[in-house]
Amino acid sequence: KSRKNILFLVADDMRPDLGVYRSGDPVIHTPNLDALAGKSLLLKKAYVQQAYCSPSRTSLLTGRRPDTTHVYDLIHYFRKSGGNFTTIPQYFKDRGYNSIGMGKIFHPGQKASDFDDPISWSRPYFHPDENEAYRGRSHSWRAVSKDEYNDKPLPDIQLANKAIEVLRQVGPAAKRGEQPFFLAVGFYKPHLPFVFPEEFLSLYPPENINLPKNGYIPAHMPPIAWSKYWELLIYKDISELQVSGQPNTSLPRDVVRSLRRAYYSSISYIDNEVGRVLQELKMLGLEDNTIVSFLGDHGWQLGEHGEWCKHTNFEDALHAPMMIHVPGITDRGIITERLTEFVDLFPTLVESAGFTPLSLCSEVNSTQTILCREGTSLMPLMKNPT
Amino acid sequence: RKWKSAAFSQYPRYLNGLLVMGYSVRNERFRYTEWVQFNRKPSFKPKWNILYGAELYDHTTDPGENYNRANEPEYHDHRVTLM
Repeated sequence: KSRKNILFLVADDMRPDLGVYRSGDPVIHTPNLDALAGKSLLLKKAYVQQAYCSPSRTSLLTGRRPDTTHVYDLIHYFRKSGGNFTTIPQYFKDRGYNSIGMGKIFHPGQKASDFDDPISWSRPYFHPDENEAYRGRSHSWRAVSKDEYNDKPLPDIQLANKAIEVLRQVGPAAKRGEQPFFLAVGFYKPHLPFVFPEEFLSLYPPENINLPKNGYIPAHMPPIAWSKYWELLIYKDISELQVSGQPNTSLPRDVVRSLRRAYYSSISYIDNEVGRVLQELKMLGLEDNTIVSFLGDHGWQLGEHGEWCKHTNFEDALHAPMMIHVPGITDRGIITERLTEFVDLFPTLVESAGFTPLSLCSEVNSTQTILCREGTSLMPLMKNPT
Repeated sequence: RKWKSAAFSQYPRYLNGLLVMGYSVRNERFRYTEWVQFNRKPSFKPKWNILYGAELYDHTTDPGENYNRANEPEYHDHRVTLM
């Protein structure tokens, strides 16, 4: 019997401000992700294990918590610091899948992931051309004109194009039941700087952009809970404001509104690129035999508490979007508000693809165990979401 | 089977040359965090008795996490349970 394919979609720094979550203010325009959620298990209370890219990604991709991977920063690589753990793409590669990765799945770089953890993939990894014009530190956000991005394609547009190209290559063999694919597409936005096609700005007129309801630090907050949002302060347009990053010294209101507007526009831009990939999956007739997961690697603070970026344990930093479409099981859409964790994804994908459930890791020490889980399969929530 | 009743997260901070780990537990009602000293190598274990701060947010009345209740007497029993 042929296995189901897996399309594994990740967005960088995307908090659950999607239309289907109704959490944004204003409601965010994400028709493609809303449609995917409408035929998926939508996890409305999914929490990451650490609100930082590499620790969170390493955790969810290995199914282990940071205290097992020993990855708490962007420098350490789990195979050297924690153990030689099997990752999600590696698991499927080892079982005959054509495992293909592109964009930001593992945190990139030699130190963090030995350049995207080569053992996880069946073929060389793809990175789009990250044009310097789109990644400089002069501006925290920028709306790019059509002429400019047609001339110099934005990285996430390149990524969606590549994903479509790969689907066309591997789709026929998968459809014939010869070799299923595991295709991981890691979009770079809405991560700073918020760079997006200018047409998405029109979805969010300035007069519709509100300030956060909780603009000050929590009463009686211990100082150690605070992060000075250095990731935002490095941009010239922000550093010129002479803000310190200290508690209750947030940005001018017009800057807060502009950043929120740009972040929302970036989410809608990524939604559009995800939609192009999903449309191709449908056009190729692969939709009914492909599991699709989508997640943001952690949340993001958009001025709530006067805080920005991630790097905290506040709800806005730890709460992230996650949804899983399993053909034949979630087609009518299932919403759950039960508490779930990103370490739950690995065992869920294994089970939903029809493999033997993973064993629970030893509570004492699992560093020598190559394959086990610290999370729980979400499959029971597909049957009983309450 | 019974579904899990909590989600766990953590975040490290450096403070005067020491590593402090904020361990956070979220259940249906609360988010509770303890910032404790953390030994990196070789044990990778927290020292639960060396506390640098605690946060308790009641999401039924305060979804925006605006009031830290960790030291309020009426929340003492909830805090003990979450600890």
